[in-house]
Amino acid sequence: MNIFRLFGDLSHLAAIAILLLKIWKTRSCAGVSGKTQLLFAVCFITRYIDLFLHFVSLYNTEKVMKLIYISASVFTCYLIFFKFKATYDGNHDSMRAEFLIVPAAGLACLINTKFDAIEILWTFSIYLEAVAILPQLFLISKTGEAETITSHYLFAQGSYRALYILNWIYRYHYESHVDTIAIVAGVVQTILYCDFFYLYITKVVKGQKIVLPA
Amino acid sequence: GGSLLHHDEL
Repeated sequence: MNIFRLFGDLSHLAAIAILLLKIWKTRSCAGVSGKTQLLFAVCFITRYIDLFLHFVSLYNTEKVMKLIYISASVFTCYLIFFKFKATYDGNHDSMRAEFLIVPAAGLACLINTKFDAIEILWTFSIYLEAVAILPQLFLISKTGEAETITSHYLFAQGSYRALYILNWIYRYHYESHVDTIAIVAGVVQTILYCDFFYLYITKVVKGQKIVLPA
Repeated sequence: GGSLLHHDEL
């Protein structure tokens, strides 16, 4: 574990917590893409499938974190699609998730470290995570704005994988550890946030709201 | 650590 991965995981936890708090406190999921949250839930379940396959003795933080990620993302989907369904902006959350899931699954079968079920599920999860934020970014471009709290969520969510890139540089340099698939997908994922990061840093930090040219 | 295929990151 290094400082970059530690802050990356903390940033990821913060993102999940910010979104949950926003939905729970405002009792509304306006401006939140339910599809993105579904894709994240799929990512966690397919990536941490080993938790279900053999007994999980909660002896280390990694397993606890995996359970937190899975339960929090499933609970977030429950809030969006059931509890606060009336506030779900289905009309604007219109990016076809199939256009993300099918290519990720196909690519996972073509480009992977080893052609076995668990490894292909892990690879699928990595590819899907790289593009899972697209429905959320698409929704914001359709509505033309993002609530400040949602901007904070996106900043934390984007920062998590950006910090992981620093973690991979660190591990390459000090541990000569390289996980090419995770690195390439992580770089793509972070690039997708670039224009949002620019807007966040130039606007939200100054207290303005993000309003995209409609 | 562990085998190559053991992904030790979240």
